[in-house]
Amino acid sequence: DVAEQLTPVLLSDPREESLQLVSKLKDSSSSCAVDVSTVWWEAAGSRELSVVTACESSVSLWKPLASDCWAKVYTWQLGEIPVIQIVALPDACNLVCIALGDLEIGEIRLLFYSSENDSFKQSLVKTGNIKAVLGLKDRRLVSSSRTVQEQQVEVLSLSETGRSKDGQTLMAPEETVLAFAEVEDMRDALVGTTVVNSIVIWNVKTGQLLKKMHVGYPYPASICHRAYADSGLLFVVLSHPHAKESESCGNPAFRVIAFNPKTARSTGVMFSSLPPGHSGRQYLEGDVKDTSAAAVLTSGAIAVWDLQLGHCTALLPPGPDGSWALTRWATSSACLLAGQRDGTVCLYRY
Amino acid sequence: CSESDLGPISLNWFEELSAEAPP
Repeated sequence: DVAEQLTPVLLSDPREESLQLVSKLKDSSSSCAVDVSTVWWEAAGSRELSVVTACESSVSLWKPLASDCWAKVYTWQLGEIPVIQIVALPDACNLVCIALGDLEIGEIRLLFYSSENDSFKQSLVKTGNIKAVLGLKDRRLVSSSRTVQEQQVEVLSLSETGRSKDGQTLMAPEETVLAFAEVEDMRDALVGTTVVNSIVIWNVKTGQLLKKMHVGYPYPASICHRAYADSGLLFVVLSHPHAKESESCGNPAFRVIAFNPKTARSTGVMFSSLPPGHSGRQYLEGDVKDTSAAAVLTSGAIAVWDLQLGHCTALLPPGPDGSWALTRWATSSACLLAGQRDGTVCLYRY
Repeated sequence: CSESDLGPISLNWFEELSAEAPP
């Protein structure tokens, strides 16, 4: 594996200066932030990139004002089941999904604005023992769910007000799917990572499972974040939340692997290690957009990497108010969202 | 990545695998 022979290149002093604080959102009514995301929202004829924040019992929509300030537009109150994550639909406008559950996702809801009633609404999209969910382009949602006997992998189409009748069941692999990634610029291609470290490729249009390929890495349960095809190869960006430091690999947070889907052979292209001084267990959660990755480390800092260079390019230390809990890219990697447990969300220009 | 490491590469891998895979 080429990646494991490379010496990780790290900036000796990744600085906070490459992240410039633009604005700060503080939800005074939120006691425990669980996720943050961005969504396109149209109001009075203009489409704006808005911010969605979630705490356990409610989800709020924020719109931009002048001077980098933000105003809360609406708060959806949820029921007794806690919100676990926001599921953004990449190119949708005026709607966003959320996953709710206790230890695992038990239901997915759509939050939207109804112009008919001139009101904000919510509708139930799916229930079950849901292991993974991802919003796809063209208002589609893919999820893997388990019953005692079998796994179901399903792509749902969403209308502006809820689940539509069009859906596609995908052929499920034997092992549980943990994460999905759309293959960029290939509308019908979808990949997933499984609990035994396989990459699977589906044809979403036909539902066929096209290939299962082993990641070839000793750490289990890799998570796929991004996939793109180039020159007959499939490149997949993976993270390894459960990896431990080793002499041969360093302390890998993210890896880019090239697969030949025809032969299922693979080779490591680049890997991105933790910044110096961050050893042992590595990070809690992360996000990838374009060639940039960001993750919250167990130290409470946020690290940002350039995945093409394998460099850590910025490090945001824990603030005076406490550790960082969340980090997400906005619709482009030019803007990073960073959240603290008390509901404060900071927007950084990167 | 060289072809020898990864085996023969096809630019049409998605269409070819779709034609080969069970429906």
